[in-house]
Amino acid sequence: CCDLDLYKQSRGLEDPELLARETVFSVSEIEALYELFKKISSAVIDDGLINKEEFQLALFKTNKKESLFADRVFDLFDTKHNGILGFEEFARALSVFHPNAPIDDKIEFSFQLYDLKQQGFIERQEVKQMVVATLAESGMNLSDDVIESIIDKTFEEADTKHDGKIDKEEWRSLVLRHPSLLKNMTLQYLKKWTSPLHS
Amino acid sequence: MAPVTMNAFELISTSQGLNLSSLFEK
Repeated sequence: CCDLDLYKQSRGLEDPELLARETVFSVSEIEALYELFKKISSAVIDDGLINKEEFQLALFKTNKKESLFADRVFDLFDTKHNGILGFEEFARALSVFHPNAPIDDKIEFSFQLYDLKQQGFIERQEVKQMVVATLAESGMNLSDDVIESIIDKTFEEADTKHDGKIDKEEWRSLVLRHPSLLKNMTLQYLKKWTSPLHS
Repeated sequence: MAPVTMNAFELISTSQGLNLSSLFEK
């Protein structure tokens, strides 16, 4: 009757000190994060775990929205691959988004995010799929020619090995040249939000 | 309107699904 995986997930805040040692968060930040986690994880089913619907609800404030990227982010957070997030998974993943997290972790996470098929490289077709999804989400309409030109230009710059794909090394060099591409990998908000001054 | 000179990843990074700060908003 029961999903055994549900019971393997740790529930509750068991060892904030350990989690603080293994992430960039302080113990009080972990505790503040746990309060947020409790709120998100009780939005649909109050089971101390975040499912995809609850994650989307917290992101978009509606569960009606379909988003390729919200799915990708959820799947990357879900390191146990069981379709639900325990607090540890949630805290470890968000740690990468902390302003003090190492840049290499942010580069790695963003690469995995865009490597839709998890092949170890980002291919042109994946970039097109993501551009089209982004445009559709925002209701922006661009002709296929314009989309192709944007992608051509991006590959001209990023694909320095000229093999039609962007590998991790090329990705790293691209984002180091254009730090704005990693802008959404840092939540300044996270630092402010978890500070004791936050009301 | 996205200019053709825009990097595709710049455009992608504007997606609402990648804006995790909204997790912290009520």
